Amino acid sequence: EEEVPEKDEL
Amino acid sequence: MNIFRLTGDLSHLAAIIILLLKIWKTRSCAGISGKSQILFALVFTTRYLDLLTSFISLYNTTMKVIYIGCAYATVYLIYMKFKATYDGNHDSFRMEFLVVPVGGLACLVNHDFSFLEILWTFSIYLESVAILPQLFMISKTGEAETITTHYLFFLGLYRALYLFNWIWRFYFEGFFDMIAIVAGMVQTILYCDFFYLYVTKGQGISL
Repeated sequence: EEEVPEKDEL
Repeated sequence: MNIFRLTGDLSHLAAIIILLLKIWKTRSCAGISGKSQILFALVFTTRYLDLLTSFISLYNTTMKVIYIGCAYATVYLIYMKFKATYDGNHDSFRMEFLVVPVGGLACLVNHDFSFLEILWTFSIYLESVAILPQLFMISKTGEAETITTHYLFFLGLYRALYLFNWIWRFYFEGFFDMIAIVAGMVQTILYCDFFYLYVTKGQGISL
């Protein structure tokens, strides 16, 4: 299961 | 947060404000592609739905609200308030030629097949090509107002700075998002031609 990069950017 | 990302966000904010003020002050959207602005509003809408589901920081939330607000205000000014000055004949790029392939690609190539993740991926891919109607319009009219070239400069610069931000984050944080990086490269490459003209000409530009 691929780890989803965090979405902390605009 | 790092200097590249902060200056990138400020450059993006500057571009959005420059455009909004230009249209508001001159009471005209001549030379501006309404289609690109619709696509940007769509990019922000599909990317910032997480405003409703998660809180990252005051900065993050504030900027997202400003971006969405300005994007819709710009579309409103172009298609409603100053509709008479909208140059529809030259703004003829077919948006569906961008939205449909990007939508399909977002369903095929993504990090996770979930609703919010597909929309986020769609917004990343769409943002990389959303400026095409504007660049196409300038190539058709053969010139652009100086203020419009400043808008495009800061808009192109923002994602170029984000590329450095991703290098920084990979090196210092091990953060890596292939989808954002590849789309960011495509987005920045689309501005290269314009950057060259902007730097060499400095004045009004003819693509």
